[in-house]
Amino acid sequence: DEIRIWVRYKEGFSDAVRKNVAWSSLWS
Amino acid sequence: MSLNLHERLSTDGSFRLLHLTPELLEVLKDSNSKLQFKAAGNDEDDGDVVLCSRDKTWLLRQKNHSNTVMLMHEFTPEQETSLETTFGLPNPTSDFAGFARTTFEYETKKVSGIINLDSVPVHNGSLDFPPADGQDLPVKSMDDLLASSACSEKECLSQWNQLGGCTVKGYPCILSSDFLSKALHVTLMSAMAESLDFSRLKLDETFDAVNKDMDQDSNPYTREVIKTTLEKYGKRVKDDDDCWQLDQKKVAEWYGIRALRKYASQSSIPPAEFLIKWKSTFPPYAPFDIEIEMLRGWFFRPTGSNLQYLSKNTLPSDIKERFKMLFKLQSQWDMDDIAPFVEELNTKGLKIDVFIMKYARKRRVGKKFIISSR
Amino acid sequence: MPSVNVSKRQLQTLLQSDQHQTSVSTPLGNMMLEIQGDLEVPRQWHEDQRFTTDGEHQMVRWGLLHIDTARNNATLFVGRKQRLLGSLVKLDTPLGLIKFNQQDGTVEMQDVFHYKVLFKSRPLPIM
Repeated sequence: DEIRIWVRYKEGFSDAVRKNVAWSSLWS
Repeated sequence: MSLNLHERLSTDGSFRLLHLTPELLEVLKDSNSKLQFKAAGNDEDDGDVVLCSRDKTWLLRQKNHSNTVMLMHEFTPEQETSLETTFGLPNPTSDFAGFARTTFEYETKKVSGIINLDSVPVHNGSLDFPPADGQDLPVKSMDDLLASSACSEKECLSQWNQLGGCTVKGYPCILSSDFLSKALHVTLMSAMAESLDFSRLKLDETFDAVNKDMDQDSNPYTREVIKTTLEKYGKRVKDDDDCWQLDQKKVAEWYGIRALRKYASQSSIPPAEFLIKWKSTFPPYAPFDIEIEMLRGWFFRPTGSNLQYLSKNTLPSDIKERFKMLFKLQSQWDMDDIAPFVEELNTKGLKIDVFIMKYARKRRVGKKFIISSR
Repeated sequence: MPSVNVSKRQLQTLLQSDQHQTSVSTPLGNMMLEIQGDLEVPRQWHEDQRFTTDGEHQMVRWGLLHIDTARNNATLFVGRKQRLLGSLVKLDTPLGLIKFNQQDGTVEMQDVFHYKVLFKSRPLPIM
């Protein structure tokens, strides 16, 4: 079955990193 | 309730998720309000992006995460979707299609907006300002200034007024300290000569008083300069545009600081003598009360009670070095005299005596607290 | 010194009437789905009943979401082999859905999410 629909599970959740936002990244 | 979930083969990368604090939600709900994304600086990627309402500023912070987030929209399929009977569930009642995925959110942190004064010239009253075509001036209008500041309009104008910001032929500039002092002096003398009420100074009347008998060709005290003077040394009267109540304490302090600079820079001066000198700098008959304590943060006492001018700008920015320097200049200080010299470095917002105690010794002498080095 | 106003035209009636999301989807028909993992889905068209076209968009049906509205529980069936258990979660801070249009340089806030459907557990096989 070449149609692959699948969740590859991740053990943990990470969201610690924060950084300021540059103008160009709003539009990219 | 069962829903069929689809995803577009090609998703849209132009969507973002933005944290909406209660304050931001209120701004959104107000139909008269506006929100604007801005980036400070002169180059597109120079400054950080902020979000501004009319009176508040939020800094955007990108918070990446490791999950899959799919943004989906309900739709009615053109063809009837074949039923997935594998799971033995009720027939799906609707269809949703994923149109975007995101791997980060924009947090919104309220900050104090800062006006951008890069490229705003200082004007000393010279009649040559601005240059004829204004080409050398990158900031050509107040709109330009606001657009280049990571700042809401209200915060920008408030800082502008406190800094002595002015426009000359539409070009934003900061009035120099000397020019502002002259403008204040002339304004006070003219207002007193015309018996204007210091608690209700109207711009038109004040401007007319200053310009009475002035040669217009060589007069630097334009309407805008008078307005800047009133904004800096007064408070707008509520519900009356173009009318200010003079802040007499602020005016007296301004004269006092200049008097300290003039009479107490090279050597110290006894307080009684200084008070006389200070008073002498005012326009004649000016009704301002003065006290040495008003000038705390601008003098130290090298010996006994004599005063000598000291500017924070000459002190080290490192807190330990600053205290070291202050104790070198004066071995013992009243708490109230030393606090104004160090409070700008109290970035964590501690109670001022707690902050001072981290770097100095406090002892009680009679009713006063004396601060000395550890 | 760039700047751009945020249009809230699409949100206006929603905000004025004080309606906001109380279940899986918002009053404007949007939903936020989150999975602790990578969701793999084909990006090429296949001649298969799961692939359909809606207007100009080609899409693939990848899952089935079942919500128990009484308990706010959710079950997500992914493909033909996986089942995930999750829930409808109220967001600590509502999230604005904003579109940045590169073509005309405009910005529009299109919706506000107060809830998301979240799946944090390891997928179970479908028996």
